Amino acid sequence: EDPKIHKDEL
Amino acid sequence: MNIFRLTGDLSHLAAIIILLLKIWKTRSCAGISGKSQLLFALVFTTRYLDLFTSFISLYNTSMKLIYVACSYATVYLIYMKFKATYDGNHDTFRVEFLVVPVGGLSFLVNHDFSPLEILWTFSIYLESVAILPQLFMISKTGEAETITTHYLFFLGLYRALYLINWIWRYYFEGFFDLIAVVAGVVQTILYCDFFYLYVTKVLKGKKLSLPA
Repeated sequence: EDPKIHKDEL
Repeated sequence: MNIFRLTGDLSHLAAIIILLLKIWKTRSCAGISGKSQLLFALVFTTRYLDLFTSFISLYNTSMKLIYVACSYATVYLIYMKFKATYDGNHDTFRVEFLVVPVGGLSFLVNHDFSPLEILWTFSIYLESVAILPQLFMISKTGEAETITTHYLFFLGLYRALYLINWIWRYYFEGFFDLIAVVAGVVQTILYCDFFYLYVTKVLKGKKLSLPA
């Protein structure tokens, strides 16, 4: 899982 | 980016702006929980530390900066500029009962045991309960100004729209973040009672007041 993936949400 | 996510973000922005304008125009923060606003400032600060480490889009960066700036402006207005109007006697929720368990949980249940990730998780958990001091204050005084209820409505609507966004993303992108979803469900549930009062009272032109 890319830990960055949820950071596109606010 | 789907329509639910976008309207969720805009709803969140509307809530923040409504609150700032209410305080600024009336020169008063009566009925507003400074503790909830402090918690939201802490939520944004701990969540958006990735502003320093990764760039996602101009939209993402600008919204994060706006949310952080507005949350600090709100705290400034409540605790500095209009401090005399702050209703501290009714804002008595013990925030350590939220921050300490949430802090512990973010260490135990997270995606990755790294400082940024733990702080992100902390912010997600904390956001889900950060409105409790405000709801507690309303239950104590038994009423809320109509403009304050509009603020709460948009703030609650934002996470509800995010829930639909996550269902959408699960089906069309295979995206699923259990931590965000569980916290988002908790957060939305906390607003349900308020949503009911908002629809049955405020939208019919009545002031929100609770039975004594």
